[in-house]
Amino acid sequence: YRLLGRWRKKHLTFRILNMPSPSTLPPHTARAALLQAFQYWSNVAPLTFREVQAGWADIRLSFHGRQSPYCSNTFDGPGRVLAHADIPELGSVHFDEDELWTEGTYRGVNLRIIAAHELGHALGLGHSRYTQALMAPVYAGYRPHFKLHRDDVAGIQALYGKKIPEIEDEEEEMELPTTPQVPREPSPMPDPCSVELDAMMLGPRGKTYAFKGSYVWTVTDSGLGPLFQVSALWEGLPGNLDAAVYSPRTQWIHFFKGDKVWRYINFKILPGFPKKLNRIEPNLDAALYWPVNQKVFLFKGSGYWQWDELARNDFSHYPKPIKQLFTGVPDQPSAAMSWQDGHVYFFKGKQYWRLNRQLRVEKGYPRDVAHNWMHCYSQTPDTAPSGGDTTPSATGTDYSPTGTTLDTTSSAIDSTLNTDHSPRDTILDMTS
Amino acid sequence: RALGPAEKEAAVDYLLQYGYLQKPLEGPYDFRPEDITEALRAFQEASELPVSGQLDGATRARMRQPRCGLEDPFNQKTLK
Repeated sequence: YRLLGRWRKKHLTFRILNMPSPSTLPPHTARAALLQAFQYWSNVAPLTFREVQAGWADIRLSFHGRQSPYCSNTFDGPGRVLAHADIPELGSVHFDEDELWTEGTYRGVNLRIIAAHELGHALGLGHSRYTQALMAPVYAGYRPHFKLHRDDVAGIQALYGKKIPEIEDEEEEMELPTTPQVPREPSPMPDPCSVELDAMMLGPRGKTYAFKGSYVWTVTDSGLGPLFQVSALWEGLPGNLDAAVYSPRTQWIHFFKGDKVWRYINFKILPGFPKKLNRIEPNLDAALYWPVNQKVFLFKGSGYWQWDELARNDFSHYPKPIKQLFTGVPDQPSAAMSWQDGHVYFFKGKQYWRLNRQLRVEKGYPRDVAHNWMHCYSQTPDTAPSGGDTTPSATGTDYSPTGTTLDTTSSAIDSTLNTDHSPRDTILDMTS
Repeated sequence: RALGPAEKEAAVDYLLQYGYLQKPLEGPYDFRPEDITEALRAFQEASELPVSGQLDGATRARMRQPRCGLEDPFNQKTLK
């Protein structure tokens, strides 16, 4: 490896100034590729990268072509020079906008790998003489299971030292069950516009998460967040989940898959998890938290269980028919959640149902998930009346995940939630 | 196959652009043949190609591959 310079700090900010043409790479896929490029380096060196949406950033990524008012190094059209970057502490990283940027295919040029290479320069590495190293000058093509070469790791650690695993994590890792971890091959990256969701969750801080395969992304009113592998956020969590539910009452997030349940607070798994389910049937379909009675509802087939996280539950009368409580919803939902607007939503296939406070499906449902939740507009809009406006709407009239139009409701929910419960670590009687 | 001047010029431009040939500080870019041969040898060695110092087919193909725009540090003399 060759060292060209280094940053005098290890916590850097970055900003993505523009994106490649969406015709070759959907924006969220391009964004995920750029974000994963940073992860290669932060995984092996004590570096952190924080994205800023405006103003100054240490590292600035942008795409330009043959002409650029900001760069004296113009590019040369498809092929040949793909990208370039400045050495520390300048921070500019430029990509040739005329390249066919791709992800997850041998076609074109893999944006993630080239971005990781240019970030190597921005962090101070020169070109490596190992032709298979990330920092080799010539693009070695798309590699499905790409990882850093030992020369890349040696170079970045020569500049910034080794990554020190947090001791605490290590201890907890020791406590995790020793059941052999099933090797998890990440599933192919899903297209949010055409998937049947595994799970939906209104998580901490009012973030809405969508889960499919090995990936999770946030859904906001301005679009979709980047796709992350679930294990990148929730360490130790497998993909292809059955259900996910966050309880504001206990701050616990529970994930269900097969006969196991994982418990996290934010992104940290709690000791002793995953645990085995044995008083609830395995392979659930969906789960939701209902703020009105502060209970978690678990769904499978045509039945449901109502679960009080902090009390001893009598499941002898469960499962009960879903339709008994949730009028008009389909059996075997693929996902369910209570949302910021105070409504309950059920998802199945490519459709979703919205329920009112009486847990009755409202008129005009089901509707199209891709069009109303995932900001996919190329699809034909819902046939049901949507109030005539063209704004994408999960709620039929006003879609504002930020909840600004919903103050009264959410505060009503807040007031119901402002209980003085302090989550106690009781025995999870479902698993006892 | 005898190479045309355009192919030779493209190869010299590539060696210049990526740090295998040293831009003279003054005067025109007319390089001595032995400088070009040495630069080609450095490029061929770094690209794990047979080191002949000749602009053969494999070397030209390698120069056409997509790559990063920064210079390479593989010619010790120019690097120095």
